[in-house]
Amino acid sequence: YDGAAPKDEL
Amino acid sequence: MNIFRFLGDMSHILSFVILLLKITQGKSAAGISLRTQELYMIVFCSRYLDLFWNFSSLYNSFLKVVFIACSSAIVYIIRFKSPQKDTWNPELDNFPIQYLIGPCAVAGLLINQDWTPFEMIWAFSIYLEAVAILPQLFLLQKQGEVENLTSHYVAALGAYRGLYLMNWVYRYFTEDDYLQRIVWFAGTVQTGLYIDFFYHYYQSKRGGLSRPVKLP
Repeated sequence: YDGAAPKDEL
Repeated sequence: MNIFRFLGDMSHILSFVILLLKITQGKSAAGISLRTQELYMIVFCSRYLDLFWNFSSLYNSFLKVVFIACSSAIVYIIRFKSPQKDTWNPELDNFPIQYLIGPCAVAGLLINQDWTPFEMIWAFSIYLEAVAILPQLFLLQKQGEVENLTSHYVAALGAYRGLYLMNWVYRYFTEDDYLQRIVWFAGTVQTGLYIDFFYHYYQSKRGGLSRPVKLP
């Protein structure tokens, strides 16, 4: 899974 | 932050403004799906739970609050406020949203980033947002002809999704380690749902004419 996915979008 | 992302957020805000104007100034919620608005409220309230512990920017946090506030206000007005509540037609706006919420909840439990409760809720909100427009599109389809402001509202939402898609492509090529398959998949599905609407929107607005959108 996407460990690096940033939660900086809305 | 890139231009696609920024314009995407702006057109998302524009969609809220159009809808709020329509129902407060026009005093009518005719043609607007309360079901879709309720789904958006669920989407924002669940995804932005992390307002309490995640901080990435003031811009993000502010817009999260704006989105929750706007979608709640819209639901409140259509459901409880006169005269708007009397213009909502439950027989027309009767999409069975439990069939959207249920499968999205299951998908959120099964397919998420790292099996923590918030990641499950977060994934659920991403899946639910992808299909939240369906009750609205079905309502428009039933009516056949779409009022101008309503069509601008759906168009602004569609533009927001399209611009986010471009934002992901841009970020993929300009950033290292930028990968979010769940968001990309759901976002692509979501954008796809607007294609048919945009075709008819374009047909009725081209040449500077402002005819109402007609759906077959």
